Amino acid sequence: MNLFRLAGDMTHLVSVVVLLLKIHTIKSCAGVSLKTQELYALVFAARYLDLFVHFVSLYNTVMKLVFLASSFTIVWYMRRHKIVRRTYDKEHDTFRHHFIVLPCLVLGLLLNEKFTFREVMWAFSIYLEAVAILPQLVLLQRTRNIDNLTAQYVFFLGAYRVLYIFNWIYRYFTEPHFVHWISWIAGIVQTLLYGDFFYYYILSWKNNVKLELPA
Amino acid sequence: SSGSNLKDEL
Repeated sequence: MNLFRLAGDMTHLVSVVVLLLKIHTIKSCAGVSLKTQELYALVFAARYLDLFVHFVSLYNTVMKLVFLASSFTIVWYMRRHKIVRRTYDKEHDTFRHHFIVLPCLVLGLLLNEKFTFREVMWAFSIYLEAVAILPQLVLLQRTRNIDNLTAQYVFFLGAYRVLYIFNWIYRYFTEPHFVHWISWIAGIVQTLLYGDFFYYYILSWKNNVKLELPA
Repeated sequence: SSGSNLKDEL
């Protein structure tokens, strides 16, 4: 495992910890999109189907369990927790996320590395992950007062995607036959979606003002 | 195989 990959996984982990910290300790999910969180829960459920079938390493197994458990925990908090759910900004979280699940499933059925259940689910999860951040980005645009933890959550999530691209470039030059169009194209699309956010995040950080995304 | 070595990513 190269340093980019490890750094990517760690920023992914940090993003989840930041979000859980906000939800668990502040008991608030203001500015957090439940739609995006539900999509991530679905992404991990579909991708990690191989958890008990295909063993890679202890590291992989533990990380998969962490991402599965944390995504479902966050959804549970936002839907069921007495205090947290009242802070959910339902009116502004209106992205119709169900409508992107079906196209991703169709794409997974059409474009996959092998036409087996697990491979189709894997491709589906890659396509879905690429667009899962959209409801969150839309909600941020509509949020007047983006708190630091929410902004940091999205920043770390975006950083994870950027680092994964560096990881692929590194692997491409160091491993023979390392070509993966499906995840590369989906990964690049996913990273580009953060472009706008990164621009305004860095701007707000440089000028030391609160983050605000233009609608 | 080229298909399986990416499955070591998360």
